[in-house]
Amino acid sequence: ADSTLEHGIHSSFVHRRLRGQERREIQKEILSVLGLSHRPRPHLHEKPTSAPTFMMDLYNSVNVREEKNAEFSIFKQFLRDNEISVVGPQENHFLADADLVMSFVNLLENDTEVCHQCYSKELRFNLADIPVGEQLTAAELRIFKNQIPYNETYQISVYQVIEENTSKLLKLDTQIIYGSDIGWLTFDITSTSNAWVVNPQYSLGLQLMVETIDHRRIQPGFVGLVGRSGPQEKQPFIVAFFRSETNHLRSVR
Amino acid sequence: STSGKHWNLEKAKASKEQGELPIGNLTESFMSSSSTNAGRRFLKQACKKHELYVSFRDLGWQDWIIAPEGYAAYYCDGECAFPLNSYMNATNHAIVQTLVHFINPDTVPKPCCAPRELQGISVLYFDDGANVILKSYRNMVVASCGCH
Repeated sequence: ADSTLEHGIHSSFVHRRLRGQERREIQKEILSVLGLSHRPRPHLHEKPTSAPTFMMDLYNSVNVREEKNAEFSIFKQFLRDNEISVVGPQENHFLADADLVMSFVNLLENDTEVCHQCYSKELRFNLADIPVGEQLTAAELRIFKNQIPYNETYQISVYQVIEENTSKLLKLDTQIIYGSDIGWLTFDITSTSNAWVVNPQYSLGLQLMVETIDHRRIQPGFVGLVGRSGPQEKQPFIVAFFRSETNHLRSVR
Repeated sequence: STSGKHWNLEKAKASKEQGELPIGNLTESFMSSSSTNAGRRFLKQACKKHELYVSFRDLGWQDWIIAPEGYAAYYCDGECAFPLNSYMNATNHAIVQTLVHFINPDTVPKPCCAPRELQGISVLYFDDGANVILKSYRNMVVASCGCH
């Protein structure tokens, strides 16, 4: 008590257990403060997966800065001025302007390890459950690449599927990689994600294609891209950054 | 104004001073405290920041809230009595409000002890679809209290 009084904080609570009804009421109130209509009940993997691990890194980066900066606006400026080591400079830039960050897990994948005739990797995400009043400012697909013994140059391209069961695709982003590269590759899919948020029915997925320098198509797994059959902590996912358009208003109860 | 609303405010304050628990005490099982001196809450004290910890863990939410385990929200409580200059962070209007209260104590209440500065927190949690959400919430933590 003395130490808290020294810091100008006074403590006057008596600790006691809440009854069931009281507890439920408090839970309801705190959920309302958090802007949630109900308590989420996620079905989780036993092992840590890639998206929560990445999001935890983001959280830690934000939290360290929040503790150092009393004012929220100062914290955001600090993020702009300083690169965070855990996440890349690009995520750092997006994070500085974001009020909400969401990760989306891959729901479907036509994996080349299963389909030996397939030269593209299909991924699908559900971006329908975005909270109301959030404006998407940036989105990136993150896919892990393992090292391979062939140190050649490859081009990876990400396409948006325009029509199902046809070859109608829209190129979104490309990257040049080397066989020796290892780590997370990021592809800008902001425009497509915005379209999916507005019209979820157009969310037909993404396709990933890999070519050699002489435009020979090869299987994505061959260059070390991790798919659905890979380890949980290296699964592909989307991370999207949002800015709140309006202040959060609690509903009247 | 001399509406009955002010009477209700005074009555509510009076009943609180007579021994009703502050609203925060309803929530104490998910808060931690370093003091157990129950008698203190009946003493008239200057407007101050008080300890109040919201524990997501004690609410049984550790299955969907990844971080933090909880946060120090604090709350403001205490009396805004004359002279207000001796109390922290009184607004100019609070001083005027105090004077009007002196002139008409039965109808005009004293200034209220309330947050003057608030800070945000970030919460990391799962939604129903096992997607992960990192959200910044503004105005969640009392940085300082004052008389308004």
